[in-house]
Amino acid sequence: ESVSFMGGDTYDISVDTSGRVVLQSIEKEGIRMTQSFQFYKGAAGNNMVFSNRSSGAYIFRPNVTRAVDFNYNGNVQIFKGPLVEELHLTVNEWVSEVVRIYNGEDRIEFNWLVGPIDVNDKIGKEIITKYTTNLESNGQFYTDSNGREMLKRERNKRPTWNLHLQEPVAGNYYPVTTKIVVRDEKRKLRLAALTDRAQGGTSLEDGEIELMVHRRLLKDDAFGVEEALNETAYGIGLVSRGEHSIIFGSDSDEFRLHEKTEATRLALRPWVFISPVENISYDEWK
Amino acid sequence: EKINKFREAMGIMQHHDAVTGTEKQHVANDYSRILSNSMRDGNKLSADALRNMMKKDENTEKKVEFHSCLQLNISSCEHTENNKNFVVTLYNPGSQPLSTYVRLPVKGASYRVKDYLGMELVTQLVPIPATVSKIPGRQSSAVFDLVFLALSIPALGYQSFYISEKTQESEIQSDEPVND
Repeated sequence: ESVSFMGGDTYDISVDTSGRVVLQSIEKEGIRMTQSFQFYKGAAGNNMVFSNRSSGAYIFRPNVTRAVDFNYNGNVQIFKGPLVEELHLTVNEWVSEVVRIYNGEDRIEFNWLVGPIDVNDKIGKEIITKYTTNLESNGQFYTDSNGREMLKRERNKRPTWNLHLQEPVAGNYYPVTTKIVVRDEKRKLRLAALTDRAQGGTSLEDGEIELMVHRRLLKDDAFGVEEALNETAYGIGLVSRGEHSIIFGSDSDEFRLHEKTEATRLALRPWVFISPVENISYDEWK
Repeated sequence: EKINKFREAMGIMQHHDAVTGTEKQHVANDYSRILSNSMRDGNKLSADALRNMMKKDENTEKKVEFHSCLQLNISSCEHTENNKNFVVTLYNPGSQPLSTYVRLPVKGASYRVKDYLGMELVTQLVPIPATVSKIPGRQSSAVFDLVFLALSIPALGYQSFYISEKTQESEIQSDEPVND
């Protein structure tokens, strides 16, 4: 059956005409989120002076202050079943994802697949995914400290000195080992993005979470690697696949515990072993 | 000896270059080699440990094989794709019981999953996206992900599931009325 939305009893999830995933909570009134892929063009300089440094393995240095949208020329497919509902979205030839809602779970899984990053235009690119909500986070967000406690970050601010950022995007990026959170104090709501690996992340606008998922750059940044961050395999750029879990909830101790448990559960997944049993029936095996 | 090699590999991977990817390419390749070898040795060790926990079958000398699929992240696993009957064992490394959805790449059109009590579980087959099938270097004949819910895997313990591909013949048999 051809359907244009999914999300079980909890969410209404669809894709708009520009290829953004649009989510609305059925249970929690007023919660809306869009998710999209964008990219930064990496600065390419000669590294002779500070202002002419390239974006590379050590430094994230976009030459623009806003991420660029992808031209959406892809397609969407939705699959529904008793255990999982999936939305397969192809944004372009090298950016796609699967959005999943498992029966009985409140997290929304974004399984992204990015690469090989197209650099035929000779421009290095750094790909991000952005979760945009209507939460009023007041310039604040939280990132974990190597999987341990959450540290409060404030946009364009540092705790102990007056800051004037010359690079407003990179200067607001922080390490995210497992979790990044925005909260709306007035509405007592919270949005957490759980990652499956360490990534860079920020919140450049209120209610927004941005995570960098893949990078391919054509110039060395002169910090000692002496190689551009341009890894290839099979003669082309690398493909990266990973997962973000998004959870919404009230800004309560109970939800924070749930967030923690989910992060642990996703980080310590079971080890899967396969044993072929071609000539053994179930009863014999049992 | 095997666990020491794994421990050493994990130590090396804590170097800041390995964490952030600021190493030279040939170093990155070496890290992959070290980690991959350690995972392989770790798998042997875990398989031995699981074998020790299992009930011994006195009728057969044959050891049960336990294979890890290190490419499950790109929906590829030769052991689930090329076998019509296989057992999936999930080891829970956490200190709390765990319930989790399991996804396995398969090429058949219908599967039956039974737990150790003989209960048949609800399953779902979801197509593997074409974009995943086209990942360079991915060699897989899987067209679906087989999904089922594994309930209550004990803390620091394991649970196994018997999976068999449903043939047309077995489906016809299962539709027959059951006699008392």
